[in-house]
Amino acid sequence: DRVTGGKDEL
Amino acid sequence: MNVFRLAGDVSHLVAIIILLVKIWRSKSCAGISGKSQVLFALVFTTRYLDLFTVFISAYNTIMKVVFLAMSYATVYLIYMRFRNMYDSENDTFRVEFLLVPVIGLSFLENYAFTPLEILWTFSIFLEAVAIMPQLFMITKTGEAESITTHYLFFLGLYRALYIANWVWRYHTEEFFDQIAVVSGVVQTIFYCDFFYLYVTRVLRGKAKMILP
Repeated sequence: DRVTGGKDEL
Repeated sequence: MNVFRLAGDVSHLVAIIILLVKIWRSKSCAGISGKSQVLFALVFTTRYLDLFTVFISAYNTIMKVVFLAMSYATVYLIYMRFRNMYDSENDTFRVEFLLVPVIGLSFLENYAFTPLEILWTFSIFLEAVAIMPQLFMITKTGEAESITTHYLFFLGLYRALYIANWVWRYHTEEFFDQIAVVSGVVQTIFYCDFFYLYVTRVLRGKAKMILP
């Protein structure tokens, strides 16, 4: 349930 | 991207700019906790390492670079450029009391036991407590210049808007980042006392916020 790899949130 | 997150990022950017411009124009960092600024630079450094590993969007990359650059510029101004104005006898919060638990917790509670993920988790937990030296300094001096309170207001508002963003994303895209949400709620709770004082004192036109 999370963006894998890079985080799309700052 | 949703309006809450965009507003949050803008609020965060405004906070950082307010502080940087204040220090630069007043040629002084009196009343500013250098320790908190170092902790924020550490937060950005450990959180944005994925700048080198993955490209998400131009906005994401640009904002990360801007936040990194401005936080290091602020630390530079405090500890190098205007170090003779740095209020070290009031900036006495023991940051090791923050770093040790945060490091321990990020090894215990994370999504993956990889360097990048543990550093990201560390940055999330650290950001929740990074403002403590600054809030401690204000209680110690008993006052804060109004520009410093505006800085703190936008800084606190940014993560409150992120909470709205997480509610929105949970209901619209089933997105839920437990570590970020729990830490973000704790972080925002730490500002509640300040928000009350900010609204009841600073917005009533007081030149500076004098603590009761």
